[in-house]
Amino acid sequence: DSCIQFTRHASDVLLNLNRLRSRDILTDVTILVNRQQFRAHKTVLMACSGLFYTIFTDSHKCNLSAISLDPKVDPEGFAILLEFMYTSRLTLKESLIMSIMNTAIYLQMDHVVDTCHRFIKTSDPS
Amino acid sequence: YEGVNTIKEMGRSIHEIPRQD
Repeated sequence: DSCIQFTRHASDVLLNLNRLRSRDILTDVTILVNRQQFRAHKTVLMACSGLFYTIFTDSHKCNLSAISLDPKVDPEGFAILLEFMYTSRLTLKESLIMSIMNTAIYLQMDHVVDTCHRFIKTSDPS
Repeated sequence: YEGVNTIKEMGRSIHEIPRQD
C-alpha cells in the first residue's frame, strides 16, 4: 500500500484560514482586549489556547459572539499571539517579551510560554 | 501508517484563497 503525504498541507490550510480572517470571512467571535477588538475563528482559537478551549467547549459560552479578556492583558501581546496562531510565526521583541509571556500564560499556550522563557534566558547575559 | 510506503508530495495541496477579491 502507498500513501501520498502532502507535506505543505497543514501550512497551506493555515495560510487560507489567515486569509479568511483578514477578509473577515466566517469569523465568528470578537475578542475584546481593553478597547481593542480582534475578529477570529473560534475553532482556531480553541485549537491553540487552553483558555479558549475551555470557554468554547462550555455549552453556556460557546455561542457568545464577543469575549472580553482580563483588562490586564496587553492588546499588543495578544495581537502577536493571535498572529502566531494563524501563521506559526511568533514575533518576539525584547520590549514586549514580558507582556507576550504573561498573555501566553493567561491563554494557556504552554509551549509559547516555554519559548518565551528560553528567549529571556538567552537574551539575559546574567 | 506503519508499513505503508509513503510518497512525499512537496507542492501546494489546495487552492490559495486570495488576499482580497
